[in-house]
Amino acid sequence: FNDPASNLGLEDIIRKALMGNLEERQE
Amino acid sequence: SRMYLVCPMNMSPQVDPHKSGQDVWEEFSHSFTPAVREVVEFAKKIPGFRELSQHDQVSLLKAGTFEVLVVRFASLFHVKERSVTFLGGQKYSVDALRTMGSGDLLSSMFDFCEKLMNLGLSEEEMSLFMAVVLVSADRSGIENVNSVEALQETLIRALRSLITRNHPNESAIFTKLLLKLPDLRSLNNMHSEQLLAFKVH
Repeated sequence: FNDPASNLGLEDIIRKALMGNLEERQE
Repeated sequence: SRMYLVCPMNMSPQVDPHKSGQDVWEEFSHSFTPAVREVVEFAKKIPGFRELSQHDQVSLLKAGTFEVLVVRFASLFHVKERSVTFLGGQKYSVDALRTMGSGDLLSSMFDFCEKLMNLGLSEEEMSLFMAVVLVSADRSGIENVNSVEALQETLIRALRSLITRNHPNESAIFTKLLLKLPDLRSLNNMHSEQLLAFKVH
């Protein structure tokens, strides 16, 4: 409840977008 | 009873009753992911944001993405005709959304969007305001509060000077904008509660 962003999977989307998607870059 | 997802970041409020909760959630997540990525790309362009620690960049985005999206997509809420356009392009009246179970959050979103749109901000002013919304030193989990605070102050100064330059006879606009920040927090809290309720059900 205290971390709705993590529950939503938002954190994962944010981290990937921040770091750049490695897989996409390799393609 | 049928389930509806009355968030405009969804393609449509209708939920296929044959789909599992997990599938509904994944489909919803799929529809809002591009908007979230856009917020991250926007954040990366804020001068000084990338110099914050990685931890603080993530914390600010986790806490503030919903608020930035509200500002970014305020134009999806059509105040005069009392309708909302969903990401799928279809418009739904407030009354129809009410019968689908929308409550106080939708009314509060309308109030907020009406007041924001009435300020008549330019795209540049709106962008700078979104940067101020995102870079807030009082979000939970910030490890280097001083750095975030310094960036926040720089952004607020830039916003003030832009607004003053563009609206020399409307000095109240800047104050009104800053007063939108607690309104956004309150919307964010209401939204989190609804998400919890959705996940629980």
